Amino acid sequence: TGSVGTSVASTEQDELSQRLARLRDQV
Amino acid sequence: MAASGLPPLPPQFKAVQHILRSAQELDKREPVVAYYCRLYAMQTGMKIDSKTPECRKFLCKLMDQLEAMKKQLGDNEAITQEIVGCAHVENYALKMFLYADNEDRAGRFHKNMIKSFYTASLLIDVLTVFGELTDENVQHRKYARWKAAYIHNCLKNGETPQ
Repeated sequence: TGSVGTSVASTEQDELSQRLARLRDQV
Repeated sequence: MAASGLPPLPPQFKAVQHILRSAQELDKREPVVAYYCRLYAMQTGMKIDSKTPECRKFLCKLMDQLEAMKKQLGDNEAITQEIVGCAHVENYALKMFLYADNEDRAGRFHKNMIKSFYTASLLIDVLTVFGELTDENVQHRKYARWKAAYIHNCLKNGETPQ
C-alpha cells in the first residue's frame, strides 16, 4: 500500500506541476 | 486563513503565511501584485511539501484561486506577459520601499512605515518567481527587512530610532 500511496501522491503532484505550467503559459 | 477561501494553513507552509496575508490585503487595490504573491506562495509551497494530504489540499485550492484570478484579469498585460508583471511588482515594491524610506528620513516612525518596509521586502521575495534577483533588489530587501525589525523593536521598547 506504501507504493500505491506514493504513486497517487506523485500523480497529484504532477497534476499540480502541469496546472502551474499551464498557468504560466509554459506548455 | 479561512476568510481567504483557503483551508487552514498547514504548519509546513508557515513561510508563506505573510505573503498570503499581503495578497489578501492587495486583492482590491493591486490585484496584479496579489496574483503574483499567490504564485510565489504556490511555487514555494510546492517546493516545501506537495505530498502530504493537507498540503496537497491547500495547494489545490490555492491553484484554483490563481486560475480564477488569471481568468478574471486575463486581458491585463501584466498577467499575460510575465516580463510586464515583473516590472509591475518591482515598481510596487519600490513604491512601498520609498514611502517607508521617506518617512524614516523625515523621522516619522509609525506602524504603517514598518509595514511598508516589510511588505517591500516580501514583494522582492515575490520577484524570484521571474528569475534571479538583481544585486540592487537583494540590497533593498536586506535593508528593508532590517529597518522593519529595528524600528519595530525601538517603538516596542519606547526608544527613538537613530
